[in-house]
Amino acid sequence: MPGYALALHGGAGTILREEMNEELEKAYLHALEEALNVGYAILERGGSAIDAVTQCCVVLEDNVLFNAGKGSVFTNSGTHEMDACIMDGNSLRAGAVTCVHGIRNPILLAAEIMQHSEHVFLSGKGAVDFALSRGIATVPEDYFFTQFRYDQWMSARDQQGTFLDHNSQAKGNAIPNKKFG
Amino acid sequence: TVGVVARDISGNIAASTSTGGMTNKNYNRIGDTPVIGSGTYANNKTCAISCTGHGEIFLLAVAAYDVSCLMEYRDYSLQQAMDLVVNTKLVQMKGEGGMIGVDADGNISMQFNSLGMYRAARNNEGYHEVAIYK
Repeated sequence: MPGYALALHGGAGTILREEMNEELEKAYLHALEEALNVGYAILERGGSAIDAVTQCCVVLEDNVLFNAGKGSVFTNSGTHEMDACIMDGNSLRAGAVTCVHGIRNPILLAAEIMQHSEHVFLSGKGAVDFALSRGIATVPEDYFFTQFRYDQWMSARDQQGTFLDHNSQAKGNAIPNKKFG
Repeated sequence: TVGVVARDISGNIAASTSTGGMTNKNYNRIGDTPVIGSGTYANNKTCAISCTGHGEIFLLAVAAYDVSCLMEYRDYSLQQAMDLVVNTKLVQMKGEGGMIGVDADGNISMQFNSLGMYRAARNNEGYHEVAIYK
C-alpha cells in the first residue's frame, strides 16, 4: 500500500533550554502531538493531503502556544496581523493571504481563495471583505490577546527590535530594526 | 509560524503555513509565509515544503521552490536538497530557521539551522517523532 505521511512545525528560533521549564515543554509536546493526530487521522481514513494540511494547521492556529491565529504576536501598533498560504501539489493551485486582522483561522481563508476565487493572493482589508463574503469566521481583536505575547512585545519595544517566533527575549536578542523588518 | 506538509494515499502532496509575523513588526511587513515558493510550496513531481524563520532571508532565497528545483533539475533527494538550502545557502545568507518537507514517495525531512524547531511527523510505516531541540 503506497505510503502516507505528515509532518508539521510550530516555529523555529534560538529556543533556550533554560527558558523552557518542564511544564511548558510538556505543553508544547502535547500540542504538537494533538495537531499531528488530527492531520494523520485524515490521511489514515483515506482523506486528501490538502484536507490534512488544512485541518492540522487549524489546530495549530487555535493553540495559543504558537505564533499563528490565536497565539499571534503583536505588531508595532499593538494589533495582530496574520499571513497564511496553502498549495496543492496535484493541481499546483494555491491560495494566500497577508496582513489580515480579525480572521480566526487565516489558513481557512487561504483555502477559500484557492478553491472559490479566481485569485491566488489577497491582502489586507480586501482579503477580509472576501472572507466576510464567503462566511469565513471573524473574531474581535481581543480574541488574539495573550499575556506572553504582550510581554514579548513590550520587551521588543524596549529593545527597539523584533523577535522571531521563539527567540529568547533576553537582552540583546531582539533583531534590530534594520532592513529586515 | 506553523506549517504542515502531507502525502495522501493517492500520492498527492500539499503544504500549508500560517503566521502572526514578527513581534513589533511595522509598515505591514510581510515575511516568507504567504509567498508561494518562499515559505510554502507543493508540487506532486517533487515535494511539499513549509518554512519557518527569518522571513526576509527565506524570501530572498526563494527557499521552498529552490528545494523543489534541486530535486527536479539536479535529481537531488528531498533530504539532500533541504540540507543544501537550510544548512548551506540560508546560513551563508544569515537566515535563521528551518523547513519541513515531504516528497512524492512519502519521505519526510525536517531541517533547521537554529537551536530549536517545534516539529512532529508520522507515516504509515511506523515512523513517529515529536521534538523541540536538535
